[in-house]
Parts: sequence; C-alpha cells; structure tokens
Amino acid sequence: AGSQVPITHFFYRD
Amino acid sequence: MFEARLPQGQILKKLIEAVRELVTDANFECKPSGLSLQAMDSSHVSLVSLLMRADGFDPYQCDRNRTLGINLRTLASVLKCSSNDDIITIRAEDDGDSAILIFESPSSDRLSEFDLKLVDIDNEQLVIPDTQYDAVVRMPSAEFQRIVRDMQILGDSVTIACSKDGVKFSANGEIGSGSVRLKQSSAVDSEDDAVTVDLQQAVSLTFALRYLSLFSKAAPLSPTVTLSFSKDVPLLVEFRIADMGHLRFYLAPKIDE
Repeated sequence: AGSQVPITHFFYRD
Repeated sequence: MFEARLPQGQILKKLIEAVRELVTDANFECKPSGLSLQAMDSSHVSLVSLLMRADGFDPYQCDRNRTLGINLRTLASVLKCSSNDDIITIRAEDDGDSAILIFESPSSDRLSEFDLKLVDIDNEQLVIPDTQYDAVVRMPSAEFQRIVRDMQILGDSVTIACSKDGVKFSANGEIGSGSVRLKQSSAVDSEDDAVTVDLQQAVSLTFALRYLSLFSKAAPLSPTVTLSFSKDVPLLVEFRIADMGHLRFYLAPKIDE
C-alpha cells in the first residue's frame, strides 16, 4: 500500500 | 573530561531499549548544554533524535565537546548488568578511546564499572526544518503501542486520519480490514489518560507499521506520546523524558503509487 519515501527527502544534510 | 551522572539510571536503560532495534551505531554528542544523538535507521526511512539536557544529570561535567560513537547493541547488553534503581554514570577521558559506564546501587555499597570501546561512525547530521503541524495528537503511550500492535494483524501500513472528532487508525490487508477510532477525551481523572487533538486542519497520512512498532518500544519512557502530522511531511512521534528532554522519532509517509 503506497511506496515509502526516504527521510532524506525531507531533511537536508547539514 | 566528560562525566554525566544520572540518578534515575533506568531512563538510560529504557532509552537504549527503545532505539537499539532501529539504530545499530550512534554518535552521542556531548556538549556543555547536554547530551544528544541523531541517527537514521539503516533504510533511511526514519530518524531518531534524542536530547538529554545537562540539568537532568547530577552532576554533569563537560569541559569540551565530545563525540562518543557507541554500538547500541553492546550498550544495551552492558546496561542489562545494571539494576533498575542504580545510578548510572557515563564517563569519557579526554584522550580515551572508550566510554566508561558506572552502575552504583542506591546505598552505594555496590559499584560496577564497564569500559566500552568507542567506534568510528560516519554519521551525517540532518537539519530538521521547523514545521507548523496540521494536527497534534496526544494520547497515552500504552494506547499507541496497543493500536500499532493491533493494526499489524491486518497489514503493513496504517492510515491515520485526524479530524475535529478525534483520530482514526485504519489498516487493510489480505485477511480483511479494521480500524480504531479514538475520540477526544471530555473528562478524565488524569491528564496522562487523555486523548487530545489540536487541529489546524484535517489530515490523513499512511505509514509503515514496522517503524511505528519500533517507535512504540519507547512507551515505558513516558506515560504519554505526541504524534504530529502535516500533509506530505514526516510524522513526528515524541516521548518526553521526565523533565530533562525528549526522544523523537520521524517517519516519512508512504505515498500512493
């Protein structure tokens, strides 16, 4: 049910 | 030298039990203001963020910033050697390549010491943007744990819908479908038993139950949990740690294919 988006898509690298 | 003495040692035990299945190795960032940790799970789907402020320790000493890379499975095994009422001290010498854990019985007549080798962890820090959430749900953490466990009977994902009436968890799979609906509490004896929904606008998102189940292992840390939702952004699951900080989990939503 739906595909998983990685968290790095939302939080950017420092 | 870094030295942090935690009178309620079992907080550390509960913390590590809560994250050890999600994260293998983690860097503990030790600063004069306190201790923090940020790590992703190996699939980079979720993020753990821990904060323990210096004033929650007694005493807390940190002369300069230190990064302590620790294997959490090893740490969990060592912490099993402590008793629930032990006072736990974490110590690291300035030039040392290990972290020392000291377990002290309440009467101080038993003292055990473990020297843990530090590990080098290549850990990139992510910046978590400030978010105005569409809905913030507060509920007993045991209730959250129960619902996640119950929904896992049905499938891999759960859809969580927040509205002015309350919050609805629903799942469906090959065997069938089911849902749990929690209404906002009107009158409860204790605030810890209440379900509250602070709603800006109705929102419905789908998440992988596997991760929510791992997050719910933090339930022993706090009687309540806060779930914060916004459309198309990661869910924030927060457990407060007494008066000293928080353990936060972020989980990216699932999107329709």
